[in-house]
Amino acid sequence: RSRRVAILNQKGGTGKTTTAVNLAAGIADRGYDVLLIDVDAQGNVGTSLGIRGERTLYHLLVEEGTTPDDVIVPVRGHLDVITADATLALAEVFLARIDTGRDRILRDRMASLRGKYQYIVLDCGPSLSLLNQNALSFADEVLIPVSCDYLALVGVKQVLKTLKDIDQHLGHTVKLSGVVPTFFDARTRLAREAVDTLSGHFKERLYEPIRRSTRLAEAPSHRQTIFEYAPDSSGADDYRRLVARYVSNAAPV
Amino acid sequence: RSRRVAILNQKGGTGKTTTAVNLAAGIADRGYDVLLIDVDAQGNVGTSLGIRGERTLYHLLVEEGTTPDDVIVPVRGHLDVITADATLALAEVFLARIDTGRDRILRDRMASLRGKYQYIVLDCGPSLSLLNQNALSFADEVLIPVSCDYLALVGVKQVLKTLKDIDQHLGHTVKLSGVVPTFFDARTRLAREAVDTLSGHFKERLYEPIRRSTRLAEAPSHRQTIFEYAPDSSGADDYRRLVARYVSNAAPV
Ligand SMILES: Nc1ncnc2c1ncn2[C@@H]1O[C@H](COP(=O)(O)OP(=O)(O)OP(=O)(O)O)[C@@H](O)[C@H]1O
Ligand SMILES: Nc1ncnc2c1ncn2[C@@H]1O[C@H](COP(=O)(O)OP(=O)(O)OP(=O)(O)O)[C@@H](O)[C@H]1O
Ligand SMILES: [Mg+2]
Ligand SMILES: [Mg+2]
Repeated sequence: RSRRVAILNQKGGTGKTTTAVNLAAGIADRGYDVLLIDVDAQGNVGTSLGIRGERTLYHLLVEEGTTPDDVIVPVRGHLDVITADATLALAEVFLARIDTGRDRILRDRMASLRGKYQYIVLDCGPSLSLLNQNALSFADEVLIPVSCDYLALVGVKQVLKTLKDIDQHLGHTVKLSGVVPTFFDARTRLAREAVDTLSGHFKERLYEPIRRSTRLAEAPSHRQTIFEYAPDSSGADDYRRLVARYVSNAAPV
Repeated sequence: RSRRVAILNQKGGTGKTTTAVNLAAGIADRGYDVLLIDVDAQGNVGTSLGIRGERTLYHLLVEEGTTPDDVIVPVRGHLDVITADATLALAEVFLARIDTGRDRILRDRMASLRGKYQYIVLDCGPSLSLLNQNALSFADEVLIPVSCDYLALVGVKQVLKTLKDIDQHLGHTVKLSGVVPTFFDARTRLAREAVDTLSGHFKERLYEPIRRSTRLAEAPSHRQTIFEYAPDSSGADDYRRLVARYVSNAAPV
């Protein structure tokens, strides 16, 4: 049965998309079938991989009769994508105007995909939105990338609260599979202190940090994953390590 | 008449809050009366300055009878703030359910403040949201902080489209007062190329870059502006320069 993980953090620029893309690509490189879903109107997943969907997540959510196959785009061996673009912002308004079950629309639309993919990765946007609630109601696990700075640290509390709300109000339990420190720079005290704080709080669920690396920022400009663009870089090493740990982790019970 | 500027970019983590807080503080330091409004459910403005409003922007927008004075909190000499917190996410749903004029609620609520402040700065969240439409319908100008990386660069197109939509569909013209490159690091080619690209496109409207500086990331952890925390740092120099240029720019015609 498939593992579905949402990459979540309402704080902007904490490395969600970079993590979603490279996690999905790294898992696919190991031969598993992976679906990567862009749940953010910025459409950075498609941008990072050099693809545009004719039809997007917006259509799946809002237009009657759209099936997952209508919006799925194969992008690499073993890696398929559902893209998003600015029209997804209209999906948020559409969802807000539904009276009941507005958090389950994605789950319902994806039901026909049962078992097709071994891993489903959802790249969430920086918001407390109904779209993200839909992603969380569909996912079984969450990975939280946290940049190593103060404002991202304060944002972690809100992420945990979001998960608790999904549990309590929507009756859907999402397992916190891990917290990933990003933009780590061992030379700056703020970053080291951020990792210490996260480590004290999350203990064994803290993943090894992803180091700040210009290669990670350059890869999307070449429409490549870090493994394609700079396979020997620290960014590739760090994400390879993340993939290995994530795949070897037990799926949620 | 007051100048109202929205700090806008739907891309996450491009330095919007850091710019909003230090721009507002720098202008107030020159003796002007400034109101800084947090339009983001993350509430990072209050966090960065060490304050919490009992009542927030949510109350002003959603609760009948709330006036600006009920939610304004004086935080420094010449600097007042309207804070936000996670309840603001509920305001988005509230706005989505209004049939007409859902972009003008903020403007209507703020009407009684006419002339009280010489500058009003609005810190927008990373989204294409009705809340941001409200901020833009209230503002007369926009400053766009853009981090010096590829994904932020592709996001600029969307910001310009957002401004055009406000103009065409909501009949409200917002002047693009400037684009501010952030997280600039002269040693990385990606950053230099990003500034070149922005310069080619925006020409004289491009502000001097704000350099990446750990002090800027540390300041909020001390609940201080950069001018309080590290007045001699490059971060303080860069934002002082930005304030000087912004204040000396002609207000929109
Ligand atoms: N470890 C890293 N080192 C250097 N640059 C990075 C790193 N991780 C991500 N980046 C770059 O930093 C920027 C922000 O990262 P990214 O877009 O992945 O964050 P995000 O959380 O998805 O942002 P948003 O909140 O806007 O969705 C991007 O330009 C990305 O390429
Ligand atoms: N020039 C800089 N150098 C170093 N750190 C910075 C700089 N500017 C901002 N930061 C830090 O980077 C992080 C992101 O900046 P900030 O929160 O201001 O961006 P934002 O665009 O408001 O993010 P969001 O999209 O989540 O609202 C913060 O921790 C901030 O303190
Ligand atoms: Mg992203
Ligand atoms: Mg912000």
